[in-house]
Amino acid sequence: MARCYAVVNQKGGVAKTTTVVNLAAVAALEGRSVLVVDADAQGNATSGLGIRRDQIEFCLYDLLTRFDGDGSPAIDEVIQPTATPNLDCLPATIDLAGAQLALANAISREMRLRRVLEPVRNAYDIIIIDTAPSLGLLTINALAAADRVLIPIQCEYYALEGLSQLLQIISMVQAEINPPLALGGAILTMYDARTNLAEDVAEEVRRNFPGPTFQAKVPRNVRLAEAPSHGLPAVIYDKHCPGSAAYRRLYWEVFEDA
Amino acid sequence: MARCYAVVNQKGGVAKTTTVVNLAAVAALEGRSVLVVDADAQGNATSGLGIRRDQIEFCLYDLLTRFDGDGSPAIDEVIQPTATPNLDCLPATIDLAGAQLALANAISREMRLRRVLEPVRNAYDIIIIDTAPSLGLLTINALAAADRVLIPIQCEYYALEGLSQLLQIISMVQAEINPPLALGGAILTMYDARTNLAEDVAEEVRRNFPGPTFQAKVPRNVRLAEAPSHGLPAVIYDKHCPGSAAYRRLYWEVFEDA
Ligand SMILES: Nc1ncnc2c1ncn2[C@@H]1O[C@H](COP(=O)(O)OP(=O)(O)OP(=O)(O)O)[C@@H](O)[C@H]1O
Ligand SMILES: Nc1ncnc2c1ncn2[C@@H]1O[C@H](COP(=O)(O)OP(=O)(O)OP(=O)(O)O)[C@@H](O)[C@H]1O
Ligand SMILES: [Mg+2]
Ligand SMILES: [Mg+2]
Repeated sequence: MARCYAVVNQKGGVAKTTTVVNLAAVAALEGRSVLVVDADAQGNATSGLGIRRDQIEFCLYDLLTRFDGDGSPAIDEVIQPTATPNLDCLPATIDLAGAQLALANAISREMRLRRVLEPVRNAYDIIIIDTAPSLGLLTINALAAADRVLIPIQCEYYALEGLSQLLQIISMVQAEINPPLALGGAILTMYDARTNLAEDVAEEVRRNFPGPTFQAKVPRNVRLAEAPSHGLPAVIYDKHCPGSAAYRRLYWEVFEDA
Repeated sequence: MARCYAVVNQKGGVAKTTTVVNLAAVAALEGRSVLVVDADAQGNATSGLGIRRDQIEFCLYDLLTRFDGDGSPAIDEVIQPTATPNLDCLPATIDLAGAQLALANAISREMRLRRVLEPVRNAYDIIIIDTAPSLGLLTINALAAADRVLIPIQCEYYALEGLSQLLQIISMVQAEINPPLALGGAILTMYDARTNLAEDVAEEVRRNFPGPTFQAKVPRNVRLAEAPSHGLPAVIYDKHCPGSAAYRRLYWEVFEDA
């Protein structure tokens, strides 16, 4: 039975996608079978794994909005392999931007993603969901489907501001729709050791975050930003760079008990 | 009559807020009277201008969702001065996260912000609206209220992906609800001259963006990220840093005809 992780933070640009793509790739290189679910209409995780828009016939939108029997695709027709062995992707396209509206009146609309993933929970060791910078219905769906929540936090001031709201939403999901959901932990990203700002924010997170803060900090490293243009995770595009080393350390902390 | 600018990009973390706060501050220092409208429930522009949560009695949410006559506050009870002379702020709080739902069935829901700002259009030279990393109803409201759209683009690969969708939404707003809306231009942000990635992306933007790309590039500069923790725009917190110099150059390009 796969352990399912949702990577969530409504603050934009904090390295949600970079964390999903690279943690998933490390897990796959370690021999685990991994599924990345792209629940962000921007589709950055999909393209970061090398899947081009013209290769996608169905995406997560088709699974979320079509109920059984009306000719909707089966999930294994939507999931695609990636260039990395053991690593598959359930892709997103811009259609996903219409999901919130399409599901607005659906019964149990928060549980659609959980239902969609049920048929493949036993086919993978790890499922990891990338979300949009929002606390809307799709992110709630990701929290409802997950066993653990991972929260990337950019080591900068604005990233601290939304944290209490995010934790409130997580507690509501735990209380109302997914009681076993656990806080996996905070991941410190874009940590620039040369500035006081990064350590000040990191200290603030360690003091105030109600769950664990992972030891491994992901440094700012341009190779992490270059890898997506090659459609590869950085841990494959440049496995020796500081960013890749950090994601390998992070893997052992995050998935040690998966 | 104020010229109104919306700063929009659904990609997260591309420096929308940093651009709004610093361009507005430069304009104020140049003697223009400026209003920053924070249309993002994260409230980063509000705190970046030094307005603390406990100082806010009413925010944009109260104006958007209360129609005339039922005891709603007048806009000048909601607008607050900032530490910078000539620079006021219409603040946001987390309440704003409820605006999309509250307005879902309102008549002419896309035009609420435009109506809200009408009484103060003549009180300012420049109005500049910060938006969330989303193309939802609040961002549409900002586009419907604006005369010009400014699009910050981080010089990294993922930031290019959402551009065509953003331009599609802008054309729909121009066709349906705000025909005079003009593309002000693309602003290249977090430009790191030491990497090829930045120049590759910048070149791609200049080639494909259907409007002007401003000459002034905003370099990556940690002082821009430090300023918000002091509740000050960087152009005031550290006016001599490279980031501040870039926003001053950008001011002359963006507002030269305002
Ligand atoms: N440690 C790092 N060092 C340098 N660049 C990074 C790092 N992590 C991420 N990036 C880059 O920063 C930008 C933002 O990261 P990313 O897109 O992963 O964030 P996100 O939280 O998924 O954004 P969104 O909120 O839009 O979904 C990207 O261009 C990415 O390549
Ligand atoms: N040129 C720059 N150099 C260094 N840091 C920057 C620069 N511009 C912005 N930042 C920092 O990068 C982070 C993202 O910027 P900002 O919050 O302004 O982006 P945004 O587009 O408003 O994000 P969101 O999508 O969440 O609204 C912030 O911590 C900010 O302080
Ligand atoms: Mg992302
Ligand atoms: Mg912002």
